[in-house]
Amino acid sequence: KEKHKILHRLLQNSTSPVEL
Amino acid sequence: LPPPAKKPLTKIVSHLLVVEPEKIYAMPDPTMPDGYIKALTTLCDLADRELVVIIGWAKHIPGFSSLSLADQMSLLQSAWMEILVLNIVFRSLACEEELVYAEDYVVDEEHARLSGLLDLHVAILPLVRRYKKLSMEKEEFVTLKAIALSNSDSTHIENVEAVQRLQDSLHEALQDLEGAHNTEDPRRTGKLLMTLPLLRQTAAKAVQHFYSIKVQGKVPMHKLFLEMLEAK
Repeated sequence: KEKHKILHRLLQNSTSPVEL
Repeated sequence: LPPPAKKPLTKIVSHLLVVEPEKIYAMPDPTMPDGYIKALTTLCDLADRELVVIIGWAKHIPGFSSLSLADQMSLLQSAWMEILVLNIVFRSLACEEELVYAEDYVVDEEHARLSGLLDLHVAILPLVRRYKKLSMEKEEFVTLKAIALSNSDSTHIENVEAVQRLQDSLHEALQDLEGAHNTEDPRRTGKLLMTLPLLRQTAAKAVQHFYSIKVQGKVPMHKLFLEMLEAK
């Protein structure tokens, strides 16, 4: 995860999850 | 006689249409001399910005954000180039043998040859022809793109069942869409899904292309694009 920190950070920036 | 009224779209497809990202612009640097370096710098910068948009889009796919963060990362790391390529292909459907990398960056064969993009151009065009033959519609495109992400065959998935549920719901959405809108061809869902191997093959060529450019080190690349290339 350390190697992929931008992807990690962008995914964590929250928008409310959309449920199925 | 008026044509029969179309059934309403499934909730998932309607949602995917709403969250479809806005148009993207390449904005080539006017101060750079034309040629190979400028063309690739433009494309790498465009890809980096489009990746940010794709990550935001993925979070809006119903069910995606319920996956663990690690599984979200794994799916995106496997499928990002397929999504980038599918976006280019869909934008190019109205053109003749041209690729619409962005609204302001439409490349024909001659331009591709002059700017060192011919390999990429030749790799992507068969996919454009395939979807043209199918007359792929926007509803199908948004659903297929979400399917490509969920079906990325990453070997690092923690919760295989959860990813399977996501695939099933998107597959069902595509089937419902075709059931409601394309009743004249009962095999259309299959025909669309059968394009996915060519999409993967094309994306693999594109990754290879950009990886060689990264190794040569002559073209500046932003961090997210590099990070995703390295994940491959």
